[in-house]
Amino acid sequence: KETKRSEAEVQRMYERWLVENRKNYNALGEKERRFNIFKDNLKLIEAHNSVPERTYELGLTRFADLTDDEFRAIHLRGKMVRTSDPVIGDRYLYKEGDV
Amino acid sequence: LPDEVDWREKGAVVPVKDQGDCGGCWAFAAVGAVEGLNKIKTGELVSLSEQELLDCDRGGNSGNFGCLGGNAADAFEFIIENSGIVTDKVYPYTENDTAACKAIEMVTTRYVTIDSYEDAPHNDEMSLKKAVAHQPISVMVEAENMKLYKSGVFTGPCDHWYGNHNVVVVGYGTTERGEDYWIIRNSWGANWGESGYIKLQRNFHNSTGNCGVAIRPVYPLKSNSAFGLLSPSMFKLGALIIFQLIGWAL
Repeated sequence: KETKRSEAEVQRMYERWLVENRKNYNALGEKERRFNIFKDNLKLIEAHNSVPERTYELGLTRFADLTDDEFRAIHLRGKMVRTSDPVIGDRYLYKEGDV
Repeated sequence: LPDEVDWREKGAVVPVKDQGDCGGCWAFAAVGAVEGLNKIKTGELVSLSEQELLDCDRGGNSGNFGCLGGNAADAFEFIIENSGIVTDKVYPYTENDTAACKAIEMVTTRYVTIDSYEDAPHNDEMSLKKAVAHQPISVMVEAENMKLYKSGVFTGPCDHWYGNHNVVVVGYGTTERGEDYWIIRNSWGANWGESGYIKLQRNFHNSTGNCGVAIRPVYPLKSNSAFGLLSPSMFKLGALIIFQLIGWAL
């Protein structure tokens, strides 16, 4: 979905977001490239939030200038694989009637 | 089991931290669980050092790789083998893993120990609920679509079979509309989500839990007597004994 906001309005939102999140881009053309990603994320947010009865809301978090691939590569580094086999304790095993 | 639990209200959760552009979620999840357990067992809430794990828990047999990733279980293993973990103040966070491990003299520094760690029963949200009723629990979730989360009960979409982000479950509850949720402490700063937390759908139709939250929960264990040396509790105990001895001598 396209955002209903004007380009100028989105640009103002982006500038405000840059200040709030203390973002600086040094590379040539980086700010423009990030702006396009920001716009894509904004569209996603507006599309999600426009559906009534959603249980949760999306917003312009500090990751709003990242693509999904970039976000995954930088911030999602949890590894399921462990060096040893897990020991499963039964102290918290749920039994009917637990208090 | 209680209908709701929130370890923040019991003072067992330190303020939300920010891992920045370092993939050290595993260290934050491990440290968060140990901080909570330490508060429950000793009455003391101490902010502990993720940086020590990032710098020192790597290489050899460790499955952790600093900012390139890891898991909380291997971090617990390190804390046990290292005979404890030092505080944030002693070994502060730098958002990178380029420095060598600093040798902190454990005898003269405050630190916190754990005895062991184990998994809660896998793929069982009721057991996870029971575990969270006792202490904060480290879990792995699939967090790709949490990137832009702002508020409310997150229902996905996300993969239910594979986690890629380590976080700490610090409670659970139910909204007025009847939506059950886990209270999850993230490490993306207090400006993300609900002041750094996310409510994740609980009682999912799949045993894995939504976003895989129940696949493989893990928690540290600590006996009541396992105080860190030079902790205020130990100081108090030492002072009491000294005063008692002086009293007897007089």
